[in-house]
Amino acid sequence: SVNSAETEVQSVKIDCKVASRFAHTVMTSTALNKANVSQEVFFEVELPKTAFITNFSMEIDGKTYVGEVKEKEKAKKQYEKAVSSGQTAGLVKASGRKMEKFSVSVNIAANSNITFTLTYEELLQRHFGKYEIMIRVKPKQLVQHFEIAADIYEPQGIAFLDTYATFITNELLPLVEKTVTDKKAHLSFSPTLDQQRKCPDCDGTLIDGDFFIKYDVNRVQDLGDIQIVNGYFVHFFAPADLQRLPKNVVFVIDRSGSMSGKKMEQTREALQTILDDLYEEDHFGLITFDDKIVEWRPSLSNATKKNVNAAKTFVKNIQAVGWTNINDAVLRAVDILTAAEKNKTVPGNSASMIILLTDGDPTFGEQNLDIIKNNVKNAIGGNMSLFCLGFGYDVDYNFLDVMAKQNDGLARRIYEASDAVLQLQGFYDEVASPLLSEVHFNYPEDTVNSLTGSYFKQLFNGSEIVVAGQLNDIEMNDFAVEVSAQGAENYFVAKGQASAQKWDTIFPDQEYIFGDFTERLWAYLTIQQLLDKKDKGTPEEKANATAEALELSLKYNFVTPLTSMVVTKPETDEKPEDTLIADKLTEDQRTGVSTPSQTVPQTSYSYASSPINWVDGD
Amino acid sequence: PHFIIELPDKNDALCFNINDKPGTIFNLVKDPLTGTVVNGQTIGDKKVNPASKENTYFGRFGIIHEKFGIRLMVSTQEILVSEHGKQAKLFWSDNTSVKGLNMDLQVTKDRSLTVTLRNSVKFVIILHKVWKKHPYHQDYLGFYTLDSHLFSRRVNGLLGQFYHGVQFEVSEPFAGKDVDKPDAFMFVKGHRLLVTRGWQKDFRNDVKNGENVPCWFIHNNGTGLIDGDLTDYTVSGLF
Repeated sequence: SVNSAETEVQSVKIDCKVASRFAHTVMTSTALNKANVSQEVFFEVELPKTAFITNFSMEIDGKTYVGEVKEKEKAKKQYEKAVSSGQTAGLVKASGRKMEKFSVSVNIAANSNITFTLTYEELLQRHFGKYEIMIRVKPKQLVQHFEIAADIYEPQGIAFLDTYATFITNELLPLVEKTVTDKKAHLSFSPTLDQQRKCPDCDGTLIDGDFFIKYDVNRVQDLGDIQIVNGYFVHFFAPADLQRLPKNVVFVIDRSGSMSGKKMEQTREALQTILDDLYEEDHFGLITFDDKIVEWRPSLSNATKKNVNAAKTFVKNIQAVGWTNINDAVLRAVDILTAAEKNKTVPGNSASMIILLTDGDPTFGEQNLDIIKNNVKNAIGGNMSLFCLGFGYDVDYNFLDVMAKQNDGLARRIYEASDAVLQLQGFYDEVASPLLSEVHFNYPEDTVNSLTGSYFKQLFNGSEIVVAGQLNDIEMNDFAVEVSAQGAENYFVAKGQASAQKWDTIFPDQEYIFGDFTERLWAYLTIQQLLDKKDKGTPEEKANATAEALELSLKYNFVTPLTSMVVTKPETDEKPEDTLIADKLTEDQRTGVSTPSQTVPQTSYSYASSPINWVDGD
Repeated sequence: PHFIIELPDKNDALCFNINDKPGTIFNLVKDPLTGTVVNGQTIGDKKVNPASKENTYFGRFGIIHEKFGIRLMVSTQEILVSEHGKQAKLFWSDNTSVKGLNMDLQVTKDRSLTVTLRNSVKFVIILHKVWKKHPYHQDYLGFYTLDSHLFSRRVNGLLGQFYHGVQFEVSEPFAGKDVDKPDAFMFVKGHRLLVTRGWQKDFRNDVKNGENVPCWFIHNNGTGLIDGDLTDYTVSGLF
């Protein structure tokens, strides 16, 4: 955006290329300063939290300034130098639930132009049976050439593809062009200046919001789809038509004082629906805790209508008061599940899980986070998975995240807002239908190396498991693959041969797409898994994982939590050369942003209905 | 000063006045487990209106958090903070935000101070500014606990003893001395007290007019509701 009418944004182009779920997005924007004096130009881009920035450049009057990815510590030294000389630094800030914002501003001389280019990459994840690409566009003014273009290449074939945008009106709808063939899709949206206008005589723009592309691929084979490109392979596994496994789930619900009011109310409401959604063959239990641990029943119950109704009555009466004893609550849940398995009161092929919902740090009983993690890990012993929901901003999310990952689960933040009930239900829906458990991927050891994770506790309906690796021989075109897992009716085993396809036949003229996409997908996935390992392993594993993740981040130019991108701004008459830093935010840093409960404490949800005792005058 | 005890579970509130000589220091909160203490010193009016009784208000608060080494002195003039011996002074005349390791302070100019002690307590002190030339009244302070759930069960003090709630029953109301305010009998802590339905003000959102909060008023300095008697809560110094 620009501050003055004499500077105009000439073009904004968002170009997204997806090959086998790996998305590579380039955002380019050009502005021209027509004034006789220098002007400040702002470039702000919101990108998904799950993406890594890979490139940034500014071209000013033919001279290009390119961002350089460096080890964070080294970049920090440069940054500190910049800060000590009075310049500002950080370029990336948290923005809402799904995005983070990259922003930079530059002074450009009279009658000169500037082109900003930002590139980021991400592996699209399958949720509820679809992949989603979200592009946030807020050009803030009319743009001479505005274009969103997306090309999707999926060798498995595209099952369906939908697009919509929060800003698309009936007038703009016909402008979204969509061409979908068997394995390829092309989308474009390029409104003219007049079509962008809010009204015929005004300068306001209609283009302000989120543009979504959602699609899925065809799934047929039990073995999944394996693609071999340039010495790398990727295995996508989400077989169709699998029967659901029965599950044993214990909900562990925090009812400490800080949950009182809205959070407790939303939890009760969400649980009513979640309990209703249990399948008859499932077994379940409920534990509520503050400084005391209260079980609904001492052992698991069948999810019959009668039991579900009884549980719903129990849930209706949960009241928030007291301190937070996470340790004993989770251990009690483990005991209940372990006893059920030992006594064979649950089916042998069932999947066991604990869903913990809490809004704060432990404040009662065992409070040392490392000891709690150890206790939970030792008690679970790989026999069940733990999912943690952190409600609001006062939780130590990192603690929940690590504890969940150590126990084959994952953590999710529940944002305090009117839709918290839907967030809770949505999370449950994702894990409500396990299809397989103990999923093992086997590839011949003498053929592949540098494998990403090849064991998964569960495969959930609507999701997908991705494994990638390198081939020992770049010329190799096929190898044997086996996937084994516990299925609903019997043991699931799929065997087959992976073979390289003829990309030039499948995508004539577009073979360049596959140049290094698979390799970068492998690198992205490996870094993500190493970053997880860095948090949850032994000290030695942590050190090795950190070193390896750093090496890959630098090699593939990814801005990850271990690297920073150093951006040099050109010198101007008023200022010497600036050094700025683009970082990848961690979850802890994201929570450092202002939240309602921090900036307006008097009206925050957390405290609104806690007992407020006071003393004052008339 | 007027004390208000909110009881969300009962959707009700209790209130009582404490009146003593200006200058008396009362203990409002004392938690031996977390080492948190809040004391308040009262002030009176500039001069007493011969037609009315003398009212007192809080003019200074002293707050200690032993574990964090924090001391906070809040008066109608200024805010003095010390953390592990390091001192700072804040003024009511500025919007200020201080984010510390264990304590966050936020001053909203001429209006309020929000204090958050990590994993401990959150409270707001309201500044009531009075016209400087007012013949009788002067500036005073209010103290509001926003989050007290992390205090231990052993917390006491004039406010602290109610942080974990209080059990009571109220009889059917009956006509009292004041036609607009019914009386009732309250059964609390083994006592049967005559209480009056009234209201007190919550000034957090509207510092000038406040918002009425209906409550059961306990007469005679809260006798019967508070543990012990008033002298049990008087202390010799702010810290």
